[in-house]
Amino acid sequence: TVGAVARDAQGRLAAATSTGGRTAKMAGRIGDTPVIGAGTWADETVAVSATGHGESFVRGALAHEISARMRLAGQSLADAAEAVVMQELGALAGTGGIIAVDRNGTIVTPFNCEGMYRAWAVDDAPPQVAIYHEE
Amino acid sequence: MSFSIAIHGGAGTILRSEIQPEEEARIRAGLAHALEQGRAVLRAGGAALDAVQAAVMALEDDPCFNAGRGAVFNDAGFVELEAAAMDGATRAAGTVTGLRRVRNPVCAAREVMRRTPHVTLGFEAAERFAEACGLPLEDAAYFHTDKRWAALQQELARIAAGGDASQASEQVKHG
Repeated sequence: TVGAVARDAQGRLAAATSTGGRTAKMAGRIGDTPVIGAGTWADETVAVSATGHGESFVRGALAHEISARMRLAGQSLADAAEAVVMQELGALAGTGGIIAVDRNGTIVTPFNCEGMYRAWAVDDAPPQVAIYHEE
Repeated sequence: MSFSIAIHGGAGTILRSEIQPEEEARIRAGLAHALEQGRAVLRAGGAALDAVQAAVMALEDDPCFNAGRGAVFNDAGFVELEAAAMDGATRAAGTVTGLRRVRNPVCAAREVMRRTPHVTLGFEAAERFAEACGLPLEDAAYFHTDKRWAALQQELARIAAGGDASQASEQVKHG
């Protein structure tokens, strides 16, 4: 699965995700990517794109859950994303991660498996490209 | 106001012990390229929605990643592609599922958002819609990579030997 989230210079947020799904998935299976709120979400608070065990993201509506925690519980993006990926995703027996950006331009990329291919940049600062946790 | 962008190219198939240096270099280059495609849109004053579409298109075009031409195969031996796009300012959203021939599924998702009153289109109807929108289509060979085909054979053999289809190894579990 691949995805992107962005905040533009006008403060607008957007998310997009694309996937081939899971190797040897049953023909006709629909994963979390096209289920709005599961693997992809954007509102005026946060934009989220997910990768990982799709059924877990669907069962937890996890992309939307990050927004809900921020809007309704006043959590920061970092706290909301950490809770969703490290607690809720695991509780659903899922592995994977998310990328997200909030209305302030803050970026987070948490994941609960060995690595996640990811990259990010703010304005014209040098791009960051990473795979493993320590990067 | 500043702009920000982040991308991902998947998570579940990564095992540090199994990624060769040359492959890792290609992956990192692909990520950097996709990030720049999106950042160029933002740098020019473009919309976040256009930026994420540009970044995802670059990732779909790169066989290193599980989307578009690097997509994995289903149990019947063909790709079924899915994509989504969502605009936070308006909550407009478009998604597609079950595509077999559309080169860039994220563009089909964007067209669902732009041209229809619906959120999701799937399978043959979605493909006909994408074709009517003038989106580039490809034959099955475009989406074939030896690495993904080998992963399918490995996983089918594991299941045939009595393995649980829901307990795939990390190498093939998800993209």
